Amino acid sequence: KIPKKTIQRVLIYHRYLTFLLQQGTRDISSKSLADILETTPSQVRKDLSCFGRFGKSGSGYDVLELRDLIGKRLGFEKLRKVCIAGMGNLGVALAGYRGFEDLGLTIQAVFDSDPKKINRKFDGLVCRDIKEIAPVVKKNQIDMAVLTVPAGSAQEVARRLENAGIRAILNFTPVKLTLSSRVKVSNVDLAVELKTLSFFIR
Amino acid sequence: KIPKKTIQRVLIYHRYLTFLLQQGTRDISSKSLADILETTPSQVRKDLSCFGRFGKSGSGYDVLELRDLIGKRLGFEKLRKVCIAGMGNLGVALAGYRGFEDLGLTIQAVFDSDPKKINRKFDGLVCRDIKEIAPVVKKNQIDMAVLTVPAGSAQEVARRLENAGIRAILNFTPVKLTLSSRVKVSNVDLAVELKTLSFFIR
Ligand SMILES: NC(=O)c1ccc[n+]([C@@H]2O[C@H](COP(=O)([O-])OP(=O)(O)OC[C@H]3O[C@@H](n4cnc5c(N)ncnc54)[C@H](O)[C@@H]3O)[C@@H](O)[C@H]2O)c1
Ligand SMILES: NC(=O)c1ccc[n+]([C@@H]2O[C@H](COP(=O)([O-])OP(=O)(O)OC[C@H]3O[C@@H](n4cnc5c(N)ncnc54)[C@H](O)[C@@H]3O)[C@@H](O)[C@H]2O)c1
Repeated sequence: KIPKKTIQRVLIYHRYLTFLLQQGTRDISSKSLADILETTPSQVRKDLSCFGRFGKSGSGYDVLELRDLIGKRLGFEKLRKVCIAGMGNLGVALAGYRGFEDLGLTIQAVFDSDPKKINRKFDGLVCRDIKEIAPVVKKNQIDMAVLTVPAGSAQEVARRLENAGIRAILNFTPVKLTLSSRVKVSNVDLAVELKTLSFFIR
Repeated sequence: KIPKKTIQRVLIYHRYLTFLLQQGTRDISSKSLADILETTPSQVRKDLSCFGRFGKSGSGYDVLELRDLIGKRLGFEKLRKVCIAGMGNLGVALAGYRGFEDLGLTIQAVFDSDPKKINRKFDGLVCRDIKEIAPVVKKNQIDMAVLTVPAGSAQEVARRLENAGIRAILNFTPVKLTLSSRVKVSNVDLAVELKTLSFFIR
């Protein structure tokens, strides 16, 4: 099991390597990779060693080869299907974002409980009633969900997602979800992110 | 200097304590606070000790007293003024979010470079031309910014924010910003968050 922090760093290396390829750069040192994430060259080599033997210290890496190796180990070619529950401000912004596809994540279905939103199209996807979540998730073999409903409906909708067979939830609500251990939950609290930042400029 | 992770935990305690007050709960043990964040009672006591002497081990905390003490130490009563640069999908979602005010953060101004958006109102705020950022930031004494422009304009707009006197940027773009040490940058990469989560459900 690779630690979450390592995966996050390696994903950012991957994104940066893709950017370098577009610029026409062919080689890169572990020092330049380290600068990107404000870590050390030895941390870079340690991270990459979790993903197999890459490059020798001092001789740098081939950008294309390293990027494709990371992509393969991280399972990029396997498309992950994601649904969004709650098509309010945040849900709509996430549904419209093209950057998920670069990482092999595709938004397959979107749900809401508001009759004014059901059957409306959002970026090509028809919004469905939250009550239909189980059949839609099963039919499309969706295993991940983004939760962007109000705090008051968070736990109830999360339960529905669990019962529909969803195995991972990215939770944007400020509510701590109580689910079985079969479902992995990751919380993003944007208000806490912004507030935490404010303490560094006392 | 209190570590960032500790501030993030204490902010979540504060949010939970507010929730408890609304439910009418008067006392809470460090064990219940620990459960909320999946940490230990001794971690809770350690976190709170950075913010002054609170409660004795074993006797729990008074919810109202603890919440107000945390709020005061974290400077909640001092409003932090924030602006948003880039009023696309994500910028609009963040501008419309009421949850920031609970933590003493207020969105004071929003900017964009698209003539179709300039002078339009978003949740009561008139969108201004990004070129006016310096005078608006100075006049309103804004010291924080949220960056939600496309990757291609991220560095240039970040420079403008720095020159306007902004001291902290919450960066949603996938670009590593190069700014002077006067500006504190915190990066949120929602695509990496979602992709990282997918590795836990191989
Ligand atoms: N907008 C932001 O920038 C932001 C920032 C931080 C956190 N959040 C959190 O994200 C969540 C969504 O925020 P928002 O600003 O998009 O809110 P919003 O009110 O704009 O959208 C919520 C959506 O959820 C739908 N909904 C309500 N109950 C539902 C149910 N039972 N099943 C399915 N859909 C349901 C509503 O119809 C609405 O479309 C909230 O929990 C909020 O605290 C948002
Ligand atoms: N939407 C999401 O869910 C999401 C998720 C992850 C990351 N992001 C990142 O957040 C950023 C914004 O994403 P989005 O989906 O809102 O994009 P968007 O294209 O909807 O919005 C971008 C906005 O920035 C404005 N803009 C462009 N150049 C500008 C400049 N020089 N000065 C001021 N404004 C300028 C555009 O006019 C537009 O209104 C992007 O960098 C994206 O990678 C977005």
